[in-house]
Amino acid sequence: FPNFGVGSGFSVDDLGHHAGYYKLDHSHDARLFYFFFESRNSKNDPIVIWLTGGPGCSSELAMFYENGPFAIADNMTLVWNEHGWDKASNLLYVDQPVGTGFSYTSDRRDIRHNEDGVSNDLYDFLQAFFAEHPEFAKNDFYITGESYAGHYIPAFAARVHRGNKAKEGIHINLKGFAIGNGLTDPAIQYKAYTDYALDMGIIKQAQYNRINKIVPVCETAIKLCGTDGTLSCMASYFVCNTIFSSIMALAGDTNYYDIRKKCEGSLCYDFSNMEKFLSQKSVREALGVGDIDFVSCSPTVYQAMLVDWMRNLEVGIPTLLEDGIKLLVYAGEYDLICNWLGNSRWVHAMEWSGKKKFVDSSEVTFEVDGVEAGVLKSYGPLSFMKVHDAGHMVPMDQPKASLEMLKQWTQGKLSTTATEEENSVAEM
Amino acid sequence: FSSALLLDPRFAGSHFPSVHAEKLIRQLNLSPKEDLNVVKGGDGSSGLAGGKRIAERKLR
Repeated sequence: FPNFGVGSGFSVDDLGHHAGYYKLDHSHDARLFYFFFESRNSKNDPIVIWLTGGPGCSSELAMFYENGPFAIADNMTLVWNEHGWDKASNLLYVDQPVGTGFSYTSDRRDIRHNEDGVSNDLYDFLQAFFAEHPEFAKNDFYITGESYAGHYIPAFAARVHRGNKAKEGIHINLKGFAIGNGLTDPAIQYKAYTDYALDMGIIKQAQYNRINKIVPVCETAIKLCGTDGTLSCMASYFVCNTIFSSIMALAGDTNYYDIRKKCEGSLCYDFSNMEKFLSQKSVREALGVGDIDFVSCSPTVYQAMLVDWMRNLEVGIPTLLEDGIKLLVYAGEYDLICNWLGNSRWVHAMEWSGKKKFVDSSEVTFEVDGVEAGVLKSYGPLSFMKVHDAGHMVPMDQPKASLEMLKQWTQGKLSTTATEEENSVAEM
Repeated sequence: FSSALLLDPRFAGSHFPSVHAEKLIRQLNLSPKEDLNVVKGGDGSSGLAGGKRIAERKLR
């Protein structure tokens, strides 16, 4: 990258940073744009792919503002992110679904509407990527992401697992998947909104009782949506979002990504430097994107996923756990929109062979530099962590803790290094 | 049930995903010029040659 304040002992020559386009196999004329950052630690570190949510927001949002190798300074130079996830992994960012970020098409039929389309595209991409980088094909592989990626990630993990079993192409050494403040099981998570809002003092008991009257209608609508509904899924989107908008009508200017904060009018965060940086000619030339637009968040992609929104993506996870693929679900404690309570509930409700042992396991503290950074429950391949002092974007709010969490989780040390605390807190 | 719901005016307006998408963009102080990254006609500007499906470059 130009404008790059190197410092910290790296020569600019070979930072092991790559960017590229992949001509999407099963598409009319789509191309996916991606970044690949080799690990600052070791080439043998795991490959970690990060998927941004939205749906329809670009991966560059997380890359520059959460866990990427560098951040953008106000004078449009790049500075190292001391806690970038490329300190413990070879890090992949993909602008997806098609139409997001620098990924583009000339044919609107390439717009995806469900997780089959999204996960097939990502699987095809991985096959091409590992063909281009065979030296990394044997590395451990982890899928990570946030928010609406709570839908993408389980679908993508299941697609990779299916492809491995069917020997469809290059074997991908899938070891685990992690979901940060995600939306995975809407029925459980939408029901948790009022409980979380009441617990955190956003609404009062009378308001809780009134809004909760919508919950049964929402649950019914989601059941009708099921795994292949269309109109019913749209209807459940409208019904269930009435729960959330009713809460927000009472919450005023509270930032529902981090209830400790306020939004000024509609402005909650300022990520405009990213667009400014990526519009610079020198940067575009370095990336090889020419005059291809950059769509930071795509309203069209967002709306195209409407039918997908209320689908339950938890259903495919138990099979992966039974086959020993690890799952880490984590959530910043001050996020409302994908709050830790709703995520904890669907994780505890999952039907798998280790369910009872997981539910009965004790909460332990997750410490970083001797300070409690979160509360963790683990059994076998499944871990759930509530991260302290963080909202929707945990790597942005707690960079050190999130890097340490990634390190310990990928090294299989997450549950062993946490401090045992015999305070088995009953699940609320 | 579903079609009746979709035609119910109470669920119009602010519940539409287009409104939510635009709100998300304003919340992050973003201003994408386009709603979707769609180019006119298939162009090979992404540098793919010889049937290769990936064109990658090192960032220096």
